[in-house]
Amino acid sequence: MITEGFKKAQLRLTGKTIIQERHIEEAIRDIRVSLLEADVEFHVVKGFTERVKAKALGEIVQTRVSHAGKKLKVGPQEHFIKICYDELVSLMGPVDTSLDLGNREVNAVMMVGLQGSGKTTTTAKLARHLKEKGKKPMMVAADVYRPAAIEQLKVLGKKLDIPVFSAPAKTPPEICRDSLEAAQFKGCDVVIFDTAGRTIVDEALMRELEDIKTAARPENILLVVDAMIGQESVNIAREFDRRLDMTGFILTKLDGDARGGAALSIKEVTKKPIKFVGMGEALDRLEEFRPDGLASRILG
Amino acid sequence: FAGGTDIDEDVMSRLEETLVGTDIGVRTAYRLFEGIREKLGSASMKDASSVMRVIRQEIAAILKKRQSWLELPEGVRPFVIMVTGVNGSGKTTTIAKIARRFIGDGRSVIIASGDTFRAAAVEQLEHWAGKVGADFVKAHEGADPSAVAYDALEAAIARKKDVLIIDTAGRLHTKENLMEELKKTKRVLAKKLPGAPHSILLVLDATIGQNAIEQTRQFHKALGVTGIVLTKLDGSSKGGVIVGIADEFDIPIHYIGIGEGMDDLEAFDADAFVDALFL
Ligand SMILES: Nc1nc2c(ncn2[C@@H]2O[C@H](COP(=O)(O)OP(=O)(O)OP(=O)(O)O)[C@@H](O)[C@H]2O)c(=O)[nH]1
Ligand SMILES: Nc1nc2c(ncn2[C@@H]2O[C@H](COP(=O)(O)OP(=O)(O)OP(=O)(O)O)[C@@H](O)[C@H]2O)c(=O)[nH]1
Ligand SMILES: [Mg+2]
Ligand SMILES: [Mg+2]
Repeated sequence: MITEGFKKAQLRLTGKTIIQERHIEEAIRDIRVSLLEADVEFHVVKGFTERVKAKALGEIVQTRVSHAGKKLKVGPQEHFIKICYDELVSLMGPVDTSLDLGNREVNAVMMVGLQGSGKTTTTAKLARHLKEKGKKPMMVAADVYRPAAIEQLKVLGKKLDIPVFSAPAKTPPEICRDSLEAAQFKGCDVVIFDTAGRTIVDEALMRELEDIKTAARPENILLVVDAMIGQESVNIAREFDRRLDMTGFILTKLDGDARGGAALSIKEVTKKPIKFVGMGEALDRLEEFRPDGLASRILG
Repeated sequence: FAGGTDIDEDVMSRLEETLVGTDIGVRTAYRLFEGIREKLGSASMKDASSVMRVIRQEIAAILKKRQSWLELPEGVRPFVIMVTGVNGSGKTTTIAKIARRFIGDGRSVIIASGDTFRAAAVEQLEHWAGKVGADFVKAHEGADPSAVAYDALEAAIARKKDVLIIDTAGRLHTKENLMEELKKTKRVLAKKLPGAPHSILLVLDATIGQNAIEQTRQFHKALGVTGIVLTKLDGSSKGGVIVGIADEFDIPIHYIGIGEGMDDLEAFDADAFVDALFL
């Protein structure tokens, strides 16, 4: 668990008034193990620990931290934790949970990701969220492969009283393109494409996503990622980003006990913002992303 | 990894990078390094390829202990399989694949939709049952999963089916009430047919990192998992977390999932897995 490592690092520095380089080295090692165990990607961990080490060596002894104007003198261990926390928060910010929903009559959001990551559920959650904000969303069943995928979206649409567009005889690029017109006809102002899950090694399916983008020109392309994902998070995010130039990503299943190290990895490598987090199976369990929330989850 | 000066620092960090990258996990990687330290003299620990060769052997040995195919014992009918795992891991699709295998071997299979919660879960499984040629016990949305399991077992017995496979809704192991629901289903089955469920499968997604260990721990603690299926190995993830799982838990690894089609299932082979791990 990441929290264990951070506590261990903290304990190493407790009670010391003069921090030597080797104390920092040891504390950094604990943090490194912790971050790797939290599924932060190997090279992202390397970069993070190097930055923290450099800051720590420069600042740790006799430091003051100001809290709401009052200057407090803190021990090196609290200062070390603060350096880690600040570095995590700055890594995962700045906060940008906005969606581009302004410049066309019908704006589009395209949901992409690996199999089972939570795209269909998140499509419904996002539609509900937008409806609450006064938009008129329409969900688009662009997964023509998975058994009962269209049915799944229709059931969710019925539950939320949100229209679902489907045209199973057509190809996903055609379906997404045609949905824009259907939405306009129905008076909807935003469409959300629920695409099929796919792996990055499937050339044909990755190409299909590019074709959907070409055909429907979505303003927003969101990568939906399972918070428990492992070391491949970076390769996966990079590949989706390389092909589609995504506008942001969503981390799902954060209601579990996975530390969500993927959030750091993906953000660090793509620089794209985390827009939302999924916090449960229910359709109201979607929250706008807050870096301090995730940082303190990681720091414990 | 800092312990010994007998392994070259650079070799060490490169090996660690390779191992960690497969999701083996830093702690399991450390254990492997310590384990082979005795096997190799300090001289050969400086050479990356010989260290790697021994690590591969070590991993294969760990996995071979758990390599164990799901076989139907004589005289057990219906053989009851309960399929569990976290959300989206591949349970429903894996059931289709397993059913297809048994049907291909000449067995009669009945599938029950124990997921009465998620949108169109029943329809999804119903589609698969039709495709593979299995009987299907359909549940109403919102029906009690234990009641569905009970009815399915009754049907399996009445229709003299060889195998009953019960699908359950995905759930995170942190949700106590949902884990209790699984325990209740297990109890209900055991009461109806002593010995049932004969197999409790945990479906793990190979793209998941270290959380898979905790998933295994909690599902095993709650139910006594009798077999693991590792899915989505056709993706870019290596599923290395299974090594730590195999090392810690005495749970057979039956199958791997290598695609979305009903034939995309293979019996778990430790040597093939290790080869693919370091490709
Ligand atoms: N606990 C929890 N479960 C979630 C969350 N988001 C989705 N799920 C569940 O994860 C499973 C998969 O969700 P789907 O929406 O079907 O995933 P998908 O990406 O559309 O799957 P494919 O279309 O097959 O690629 C379902 O059981 C969902 O209920 C979340 O934030 N928390
Ligand atoms: N590439 C690949 N995809 C798989 C594999 N197994 C399952 N999937 C896909 O993963 C997604 C989720 O599969 P499901 O069978 O619905 O998973 P589940 O565990 O039943 O999901 P919930 O019931 O929602 O918890 C689907 O898109 C499947 O096609 C596999 O071995 N390889
Ligand atoms: Mg889907
Ligand atoms: Mg299912």
